[in-house]
Amino acid sequence: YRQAKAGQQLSGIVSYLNETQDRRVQPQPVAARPTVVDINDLSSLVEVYKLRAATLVEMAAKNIQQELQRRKSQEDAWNNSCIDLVRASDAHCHYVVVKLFTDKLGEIGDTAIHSVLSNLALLYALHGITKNSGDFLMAGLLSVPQVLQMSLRIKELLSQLRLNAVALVDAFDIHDKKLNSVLGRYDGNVYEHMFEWARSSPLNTEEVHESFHKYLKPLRSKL
Amino acid sequence: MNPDIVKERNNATFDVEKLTYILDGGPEKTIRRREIESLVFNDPDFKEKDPNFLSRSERYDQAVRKSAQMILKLREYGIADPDEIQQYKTMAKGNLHEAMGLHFAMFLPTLYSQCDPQQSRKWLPLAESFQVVGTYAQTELGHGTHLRGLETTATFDPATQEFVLNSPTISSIKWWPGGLGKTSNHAIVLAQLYTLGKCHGLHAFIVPVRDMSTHEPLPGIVVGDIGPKFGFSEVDNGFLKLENVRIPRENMLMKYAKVDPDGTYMKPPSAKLTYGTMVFIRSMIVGESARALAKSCTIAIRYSAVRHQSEIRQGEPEPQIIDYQTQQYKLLPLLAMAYAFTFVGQYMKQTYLRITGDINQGDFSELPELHALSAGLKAFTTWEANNAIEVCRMSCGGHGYSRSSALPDIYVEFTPTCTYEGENTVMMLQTARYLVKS
Repeated sequence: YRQAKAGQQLSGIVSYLNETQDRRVQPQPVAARPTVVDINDLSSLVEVYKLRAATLVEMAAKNIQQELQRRKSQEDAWNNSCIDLVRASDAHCHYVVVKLFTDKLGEIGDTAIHSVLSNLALLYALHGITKNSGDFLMAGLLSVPQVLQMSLRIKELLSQLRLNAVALVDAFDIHDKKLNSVLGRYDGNVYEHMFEWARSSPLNTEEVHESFHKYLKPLRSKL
Repeated sequence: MNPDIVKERNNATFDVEKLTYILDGGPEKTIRRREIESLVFNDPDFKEKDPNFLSRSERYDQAVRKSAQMILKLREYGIADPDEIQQYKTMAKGNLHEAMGLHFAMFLPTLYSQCDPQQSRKWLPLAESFQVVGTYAQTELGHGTHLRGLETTATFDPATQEFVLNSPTISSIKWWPGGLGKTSNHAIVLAQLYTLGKCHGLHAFIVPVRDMSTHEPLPGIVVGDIGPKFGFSEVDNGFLKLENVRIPRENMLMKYAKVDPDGTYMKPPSAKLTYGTMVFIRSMIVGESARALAKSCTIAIRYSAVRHQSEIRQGEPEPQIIDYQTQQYKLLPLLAMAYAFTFVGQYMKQTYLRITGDINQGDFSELPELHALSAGLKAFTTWEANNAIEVCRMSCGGHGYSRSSALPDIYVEFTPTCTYEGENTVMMLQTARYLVKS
C-alpha cells in the first residue's frame, strides 16, 4: 500500500493496490457513489471483491498512521491495528479465491459442466458478499437494494444447484473406503449399515455387560 | 442402491466423469489415481479393525503396522512420484494420520535440502532404509510460531569437537512433533547455536534420541508421548528434554551455515532459503482444506438425499431434507467453497513449482509474494473449512454426532491445520505486512 501510495508500480496479485490509488478509494456515503454491478456477472463481482480488499487495506494502513500520529512506536501502532490488518488479509485472500475460481471457468470446455460450475462460482461469490455485506456497504461498493437482490439470486441458485448436488459430490470421486462414512456411502444404504456398525461395537460383545453384575445387582440388594 | 440416490444421479445435467477429470487435472490422472487406490483396497494386508472400536495404544499399533506396510508396498510397486505416493497413502490412511508422517514430510526433506555432501552420504542411506527413523523437533512447550523465541541451546565445545545440547527451562522442552514420543530414534532439533561465546540464532542438528538396536532412550534424553489429544490418536506426538546431550560437530546440518573445528561460524548465503519449505507445506495445506471439505460435503449431501423428515405440504410424504431451502443454504455454499478451494489448491501447487524453478535460477523476485499469499491462503482456507466441516456435521442432525458418520474424525484430524505450520492469526498478519508494504 505504501509503495503504491508512493507511486511505485507493483507486480503480481497485489497490483490492484496501484489501480485503487488512482481511483482514491474512500469510504463514502452510499448514496453519493453510483455503483454499477451486474450481480450475474462474475467479473463484475471479482472487481467488487478487489475494491473491498483495497478499501480494507487502506483503512488498516490509515489506522497505523493515526496510531503513529499519537506518538505510538511503530510496533505499538502495528499491534493496535491488528484487527484491521487481519480483516484486510482476509479480504485479500477472499478476493484471490473468487478470482481464481472465475479464472478457472475459462479453462472449462464442456458447456454443461461450465454451466454448473458457473452457478457454483456465482453462489460462492454472492454468498461471500451477503455474509460480509457490511464491508461492501461501508465502502460504498454496493447499495442495500443490490444486496437484497443478491439474497434473492442466491435462493434461485440454491434451487438450481440442488438438482446436481449429489452429482457434484460424486465428481470428487472419494472411494467409500477413503471416506469411511456410513452416512456418506455411495449406495446410500445408510440405515442398514448404521445398525450393522452399531451392533459391532465392543460394548455389545456380551448381551449383559459385566457392570450389571458388579454394580447394579449389588445396588438392588442393598436398597 | 438406495432409490433416492439413484434418482438424484439420473437427474444430473452434466457428465460426472468429465468433471472428475477436471478435478484430477486430466483423464489420465483420474485413471492412474484409481489404479493406485485399487492397489490399497484390494490388498488384504490393509484389512483393519475399525479404529473407533480400539484403544489409543491399539490405534497407534495399527498405524505403525500400516506405515511399515506402506513403505514395503510402495517399494514393491515402484511408486516414487510424490503425488502418487500421496494418493496411495491417503487411501491407506482414510481420514486418519500416519504414525511416521513427519519422517517423510519433514525429516527426509530437511536432510535432502540441508546436508552437505559428506552428511548426505552418511545419513540418507540410513534414513531411506529406515535404520534411522526421524522427526523434526522445532516447537517447544512455551514457544511456537515465533522461531526466534525458541530456547533450546547447542553450544560448541572446541576441545571435544562436539555440540552440547540442552533444554535450559521447562518451557524449552520440545513439544508436539509427530513420531517423537515412541517411534523415532533420531530427531532434527532446531536450537540456538552458540560458538565462541556468541549466539548465531536457530540452526538444525541431527540428534540421536534412541539406541538404534534396543530403541531405549539414550543418556541425557527424556522422551515420551504427550498424552491423548482431540484427534491424532494414531500419532505419538512427543516431548523431548535434552540434558547435556553431546553430538559430534558433523551432526550440525552444514549445507549453508558452518562451524569450523576452531569454532568459527560462517553465515548461510541467504536467509530466504528456509522460506521454501514453509511455502511448500502451506501450499499443500490449502489442498488439504479442499479435500477435507469435499469429504464433508459428500457425506452431508448424500445423507440429505436419503434422509426424509417432517413435511412441507401437510399430509404428503416426508420430503428429502435436501428439499428444504435451509438445508440447501447450509450445504450448497460449502460445496461451492469445496470447488473453489480445490482450484486454489491446484493454483498454489502450480505457482509453487513455477516459482521454485525461478528460485533455483537465483530469481527470488516472486518469493515474497508467494510467501505472503501461501501464509494468507493457508489461514483463510483452513479457518473457513474448519467451520464448514462443523456445519456439515450439524446438518446431519444427531447422526452426524456418531463416529460412524466419519464427520467427527474429519473434524478432529483437520482442525490442527489452523494452528500448526504457523498459527492462522500470525499467518494473516504476515500477509498484512506484505499488503501494507506493497
